[in-house]
Amino acid sequence: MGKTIVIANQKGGVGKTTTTINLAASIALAEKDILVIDTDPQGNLTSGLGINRDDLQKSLYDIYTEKQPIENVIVETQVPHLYIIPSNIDLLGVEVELVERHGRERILADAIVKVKSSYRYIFIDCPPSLGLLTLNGLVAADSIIVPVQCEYFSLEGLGLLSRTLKLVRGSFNPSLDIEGILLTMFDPRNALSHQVAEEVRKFFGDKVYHTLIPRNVTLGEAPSHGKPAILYDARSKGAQSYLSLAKEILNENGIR
Amino acid sequence: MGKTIVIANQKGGVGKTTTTINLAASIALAEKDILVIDTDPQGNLTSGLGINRDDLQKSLYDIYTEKQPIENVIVETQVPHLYIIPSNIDLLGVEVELVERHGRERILADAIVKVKSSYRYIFIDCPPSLGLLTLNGLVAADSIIVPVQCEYFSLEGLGLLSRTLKLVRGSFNPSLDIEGILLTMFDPRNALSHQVAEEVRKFFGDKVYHTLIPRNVTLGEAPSHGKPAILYDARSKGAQSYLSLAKEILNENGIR
Ligand SMILES: Nc1ncnc2c1ncn2[C@@H]1O[C@H](COP(=O)(O)OP(=O)(O)OP(=O)(O)O)[C@@H](O)[C@H]1O
Ligand SMILES: Nc1ncnc2c1ncn2[C@@H]1O[C@H](COP(=O)(O)OP(=O)(O)OP(=O)(O)O)[C@@H](O)[C@H]1O
Ligand SMILES: [Mg+2]
Ligand SMILES: [Mg+2]
Repeated sequence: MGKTIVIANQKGGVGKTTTTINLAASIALAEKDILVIDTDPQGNLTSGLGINRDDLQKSLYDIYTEKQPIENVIVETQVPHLYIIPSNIDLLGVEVELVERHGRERILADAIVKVKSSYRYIFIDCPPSLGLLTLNGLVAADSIIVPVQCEYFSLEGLGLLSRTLKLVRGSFNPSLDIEGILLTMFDPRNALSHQVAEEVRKFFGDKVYHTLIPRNVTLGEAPSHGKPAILYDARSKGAQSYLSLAKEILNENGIR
Repeated sequence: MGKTIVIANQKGGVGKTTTTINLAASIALAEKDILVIDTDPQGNLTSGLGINRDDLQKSLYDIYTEKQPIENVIVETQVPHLYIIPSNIDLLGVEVELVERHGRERILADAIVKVKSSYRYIFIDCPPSLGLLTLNGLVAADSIIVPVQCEYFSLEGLGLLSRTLKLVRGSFNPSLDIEGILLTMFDPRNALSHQVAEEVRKFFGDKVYHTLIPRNVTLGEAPSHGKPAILYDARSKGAQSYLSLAKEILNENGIR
């Protein structure tokens, strides 16, 4: 119960949020209780699931400032079995506000402990940085999924990410595993896409998922309707690819 | 002389670095001396211009830590007239290291003053965040170019960016103008692309450049060869669109 998976990559726009939304929704639709946590002050996960950030009474920020216990901050989404700890803009201040606080990299980990047993999986979406918010995600997680866009800069960023994982294992979370590497926005007509996929497989071997997420219009449109792709257009390649990823992950984790 | 333009957007992967590389190269090829500054610890601008980050003796970090004057940190690129202050991974520590330092948001601005007159334009590439590194870029600049990817999340991020610009003008840099808004990765076959373009034009009016940057394989491939698109494949749509953007900007600034 409550396997906590962080979805992280310091490179921007590689599909962290899109993966969190659609992977979580796919598993939730298999009637398993899933919690997603939006640790990005930009709040794309929150709005991509149809939650109005301006109306938010409580958010992840209240957990960091110890104003609310985690149970009070979790809300339902329009997807049955899918719950969220939303983010709002106050999170922007957190990195600076907590610079002096002891144990500041463990705040999320300590909060999650209290609700871990209520969910099959907990997914943590991270901002494109290696600051305190992402660090909390890496420290709280059992394992990491790394979305890698099939582009040169994204490939280049893997060295830095690997070094960061080593550091985190060395100092804060020795049991942080790589759940898997997910190739995103794969374009089969594009030679560079194939080259990046090859390089990533050389480097990470069978940690790379067989499922490739193709570039698909549905994945870009669905968040503008506040829905995961599977509720917006279940037959789309985008929705189907994340369904297939969900099956791959559930099989690996021995859940059918 | 030395108009300083920051290229910023907290949303990841919208084309900040691609725009900095290709806009700067296009103007440099018109034989104007151009300086680009890589303020992203990820260093995509640096590697995209063919500079080996592991061999770097000096970088932007030395300016922040006051170990080197700005003149010592500027290096040539393989593009005639194009110079760079490179970034390396040490920049990751800067936000935390400088949290106590007085005037920490002005360090880049104060350094640039000494070399401003040597260049026609200075372009500052920012990381996908609103932290101290981006703030230094916003404070140092005369104006900002905002690349906006034709996708929903990128559109959504404009509200936050506008509020940030207001804050920066209010507290640090009253004369920060919007140089222009650049629609990137535009796909004419994609209804969402058109919707985002429309929304952006509603919001920003004639600040939006007429030049649209199309999705083009060349723009993704060129950095893997350490070159701007115009040296990699000058006839590509990608290279041509940034050439056209450069003309638009030079005309607006009264330079032919
Ligand atoms: N497979 C896909 N096909 C088409 N569009 C996609 C796909 N995956 C993601 N997108 C779109 O690309 C953009 C970037 O994706 P997303 O926001 O999920 O990346 P991210 O890594 O979370 O970005 P950030 O670093 O800013 O948090 C978004 O506008 C998203 O809707
Ligand atoms: N017009 C385009 N056509 C095709 N690919 C593009 C285009 N513009 C950018 N890219 C590619 O898309 C990815 C994201 O672009 P880029 O890195 O320039 O964005 P960024 O805003 O600087 O990202 P970050 O927020 O991580 O700094 C890169 O791999 C780049 O090569
Ligand atoms: Mg995201
Ligand atoms: Mg960049």
